[in-house]
Amino acid sequence: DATAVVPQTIQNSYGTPSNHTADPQSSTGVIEFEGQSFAPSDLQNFATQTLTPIKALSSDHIVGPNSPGSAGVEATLDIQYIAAVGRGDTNWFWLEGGTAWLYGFSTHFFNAASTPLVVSISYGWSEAAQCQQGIGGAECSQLGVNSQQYVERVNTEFQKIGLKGVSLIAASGDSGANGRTDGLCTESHLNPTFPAASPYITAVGATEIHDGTPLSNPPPACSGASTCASKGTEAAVSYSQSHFASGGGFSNVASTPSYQKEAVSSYLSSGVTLPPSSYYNSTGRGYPDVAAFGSNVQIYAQGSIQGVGGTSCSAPIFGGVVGLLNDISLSKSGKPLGFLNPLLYKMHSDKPGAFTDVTIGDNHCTEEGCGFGGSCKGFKCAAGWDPVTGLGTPVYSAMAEYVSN
Amino acid sequence: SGRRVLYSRDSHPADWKQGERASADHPVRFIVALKQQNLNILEDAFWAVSSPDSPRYRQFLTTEEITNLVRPKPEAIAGVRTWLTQAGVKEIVDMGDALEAVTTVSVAEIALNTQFFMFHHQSGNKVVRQFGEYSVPVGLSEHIDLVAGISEFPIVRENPFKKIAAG
Repeated sequence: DATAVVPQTIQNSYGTPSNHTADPQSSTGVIEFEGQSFAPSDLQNFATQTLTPIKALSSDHIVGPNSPGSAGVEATLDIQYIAAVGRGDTNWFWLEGGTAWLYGFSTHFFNAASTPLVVSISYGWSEAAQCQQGIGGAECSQLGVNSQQYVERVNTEFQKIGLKGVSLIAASGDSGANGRTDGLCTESHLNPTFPAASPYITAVGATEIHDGTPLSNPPPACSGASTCASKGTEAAVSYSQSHFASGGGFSNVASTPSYQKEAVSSYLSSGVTLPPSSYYNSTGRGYPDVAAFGSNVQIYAQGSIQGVGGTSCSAPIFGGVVGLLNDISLSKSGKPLGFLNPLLYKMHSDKPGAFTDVTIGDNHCTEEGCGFGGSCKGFKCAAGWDPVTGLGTPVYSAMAEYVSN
Repeated sequence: SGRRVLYSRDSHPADWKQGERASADHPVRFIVALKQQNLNILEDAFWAVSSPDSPRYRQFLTTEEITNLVRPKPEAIAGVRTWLTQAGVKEIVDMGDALEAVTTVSVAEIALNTQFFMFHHQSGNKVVRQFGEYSVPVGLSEHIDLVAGISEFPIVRENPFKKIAAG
């Protein structure tokens, strides 16, 4: 199966520092729903068993009705990897205890007196089904509350949060371009995921390692992609190896924002094989923006080290990287980076070496569709931005240099 | 008379089963999202502070500045507060452009002219949700974007452990 990922794999592949002094203001956090709790003892065991120094969370940085006795895998994964990558940063755990889904989180978060500066959200659902799952049924549009209205209101709340200087990061989904609401791919359209498809959030797709080699301990020095290439090749997750496909595509609610117009246009005109044009909105916001490991990531839960997969892994890993970049920004200017996408796309344009371009793979399959014979459509990776792995995975040293300058 | 239906739920997600009427004293929290003002200015400011080429790059605003920018019309806030109070809501949290009601099923049923039920998920999860129509006073409906927290069903996901066995 997929090559396993531990914190040292991320250091080795992305060049994130093993020794790092965080700015005291720098903070990262994970947002949970569905009662997903974490156990501080699991986090400590993870730190011990993976030889990763991790700051324990102070009680005032655990928000909501966290119940360590019934820790969930999602929450456990999220906090372990954002903390393991963003070493030294102050960590937050935020469990949205209300039942108002993304609107509840966003309005509570905005109004909180103190919040983390980087936030990772590993949850999402069909952009169109915010109506069904979030507000009501298919008929709700005639009654003044509809999916588009819900998405637009949450997008406004995301703007408010970004305007305060907080970086919002979201997983791009685990059911390919088609999404999970039509698992057998019977409909003649793809289903973008929200909040990943929001233009006001940084969406992260998932990669896996091909031809990986075992890491020694301590890992060999690795300063960037070129010296790490021998550790394996990153590809978009595949159904055959990772048993899911990374979410990605184009929003039906939000149009292409200016920061990615050039990148999206290049992809659509590149000659890469595309789904039928009626299946997606080529003038919509393209997602994801970036990618990170999302296959067989090792966590400590329920008494042992176990492997998990999904863009749920990718979002907190990238969130940890952003925490490190925020350290640089805060140390130099006293200000965080805030909403990241205009910076990331400009960085890619000015310094392409800040990303490892992932050109292998696609996001055709849903778990049901490709597991049981459904014929699913999706997008292929290509040089430059693509709606599978975005701009690529981080090359930390180049990103740090760019942010520093 | 005098009510506008915001939504009428006549079905629920297949993995949830409708159960008994919720008890009258069961706690309920819902958020009335009020229509905001100056959204074009908000969006312009968002892009200005987020774009590296902008002279306002990273000149972030405070919570208070942003709240003042988008604050709904005073009559919207006052009207919704009065409606909730008259319905019996005793705790109202002012979030600037939204009011959160902390109350019980019986009061929420009066305020929203609806009924709440217990819904059960096969995983064992339970949630109290309204079923059928809910409505708000017709004079206030123009000031309300949505009411959140009464008809959403949580997404109960598969345990990701099942996707990949440990390597």
